[in-house]
Amino acid sequence: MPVISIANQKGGVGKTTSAINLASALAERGKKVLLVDLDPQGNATTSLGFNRSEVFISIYEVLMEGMDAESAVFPTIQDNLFLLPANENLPGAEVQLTDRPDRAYLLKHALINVYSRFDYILIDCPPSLGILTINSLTASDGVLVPMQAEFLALEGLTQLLKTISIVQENLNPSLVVYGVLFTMYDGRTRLTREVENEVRDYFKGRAVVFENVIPRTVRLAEAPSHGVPITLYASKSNASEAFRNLALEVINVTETS
Amino acid sequence: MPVISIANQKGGVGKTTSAINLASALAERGKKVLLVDLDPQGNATTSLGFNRSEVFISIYEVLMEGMDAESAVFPTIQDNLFLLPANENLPGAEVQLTDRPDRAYLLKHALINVYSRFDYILIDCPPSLGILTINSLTASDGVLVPMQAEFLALEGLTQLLKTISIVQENLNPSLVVYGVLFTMYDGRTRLTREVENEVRDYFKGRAVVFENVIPRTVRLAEAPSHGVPITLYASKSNASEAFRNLALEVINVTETS
Ligand SMILES: Nc1ncnc2c1ncn2[C@@H]1O[C@H](COP(=O)(O)OP(=O)(O)OP(=O)(O)O)[C@@H](O)[C@H]1O
Ligand SMILES: Nc1ncnc2c1ncn2[C@@H]1O[C@H](COP(=O)(O)OP(=O)(O)OP(=O)(O)O)[C@@H](O)[C@H]1O
Ligand SMILES: [Mg+2]
Ligand SMILES: [Mg+2]
Repeated sequence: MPVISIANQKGGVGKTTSAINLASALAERGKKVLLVDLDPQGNATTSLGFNRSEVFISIYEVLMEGMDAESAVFPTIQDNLFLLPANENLPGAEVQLTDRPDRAYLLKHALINVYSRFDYILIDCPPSLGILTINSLTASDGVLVPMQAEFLALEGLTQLLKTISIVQENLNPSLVVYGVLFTMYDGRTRLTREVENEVRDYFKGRAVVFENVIPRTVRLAEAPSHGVPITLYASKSNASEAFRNLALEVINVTETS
Repeated sequence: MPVISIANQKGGVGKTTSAINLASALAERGKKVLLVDLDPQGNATTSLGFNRSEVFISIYEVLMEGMDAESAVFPTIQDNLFLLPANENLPGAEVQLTDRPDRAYLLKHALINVYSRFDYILIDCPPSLGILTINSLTASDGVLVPMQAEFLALEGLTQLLKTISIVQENLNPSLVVYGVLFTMYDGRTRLTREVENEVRDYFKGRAVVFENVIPRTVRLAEAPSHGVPITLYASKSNASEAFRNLALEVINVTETS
């Protein structure tokens, strides 16, 4: 029952898009999947058709007020896909957590009550290495790192790997990197191919770089406004196929780790 | 002497790209410009050819250790363009600032020593509404909001405007919104045009939406790997022209506010 953080502090690299659509592709294969929205922006919540201001029991109340996670799990438009949403209180959590000694373990403890119900738990992280992302890494078995094949994305990778090893040493020794996923991929540009080669060389023998890449396609940017994953919005599209192939790779890498 | 925050908590919308290239376009017109890198990722610092691990006096030492800002101002490859860089200590600042009662005003106080040397100060913000972005808004005369014409970007706009009005009420009453800038603009997609129309309607009579948009072009993603702004990397490109036109609009809106 792998718990997977979808994390990268670089902004706008497709964390939310990867979390939603990988969760959906896994659900399509009959896996029972919980998606946790741990980003104060609440984009995963909105992209699955929920209205953040109408969610009264969310990840905030679970972490900060001790509500049972079970009561914050909602079914979504897709069978087998469930959401633990964010609401408008979550932006306040980071500051409120500073004084709590157990602050890094709150999510891990909260999810204990729901582990047995799901085959996969995916956690969408905010674009930062703050306490919310630390909670996610501490609660997870592995990390999936979405990244764009662009120069500035390389910069952030070393910072992220440094943070992951700090969490491994102090909070969660069994945490692994499941893999790096190329997103918004445009194979026509030289820049993309150069960065991709650099990343594949860098990780050779150290961590998986998924074979499948997610192509840049406006369909992925449109789906959130309809409140559905790509597999329902444009089921026969390249993007849906890419996430279905990714789901196979993820099943393989999580079941052999 | 306007101080401008380049801010939006939504990740990857082109904050750093806008900050660097607007600063460069203003410098090209003979304005003396200081770019402050307030993002722990340090992308503005890297994109101007600096190595973060070799910067010993940075915005971190200025904010946290009381170093004189003057000693952290570095010339760049372009005349009239100066950088106050970030280094690898900056990721620690957010947590370290929680206990300081004056934490929101540190940047405002630090910049007092350098105001008189520059015609413009631009501040590149991280993808969050945490204490670093609050420092930037408190130290600024106005905010420039880069945004993608995409659905998820709309979500974030209301959160950002809410934070700006909290800063106006409590920390900086004279703060204005200089304007919203469309980035990575692709006029061929229906989604882009729909979101653009929605934003222009929403802001009519309330705030400027810049006429000029920044087109999506790989040249902008390539320039950082060469450590130079677009105006030096590809001076005759559409992207350079777009930032030159933007500079004219910004001069106009800052000098009439
Ligand atoms: N493959 C793709 N093709 C086209 N657009 C995409 C693709 N993936 C994501 N997008 C769009 O790009 C924007 C950024 O993606 P997304 O919000 O998933 O990134 P993120 O890493 O979660 O951002 P943040 O750092 O703000 O949390 C969104 O508008 C999304 O719809
Ligand atoms: N107009 C554009 N066309 C093509 N690529 C662009 C454009 N603007 C920015 N980029 C690229 O998109 C990525 C995101 O841009 P950038 O880093 O400037 O955004 P940001 O808002 O500063 O991100 P963060 O939230 O992480 O600070 C970068 O790789 C950048 O090079
Ligand atoms: Mg996201
Ligand atoms: Mg940036």
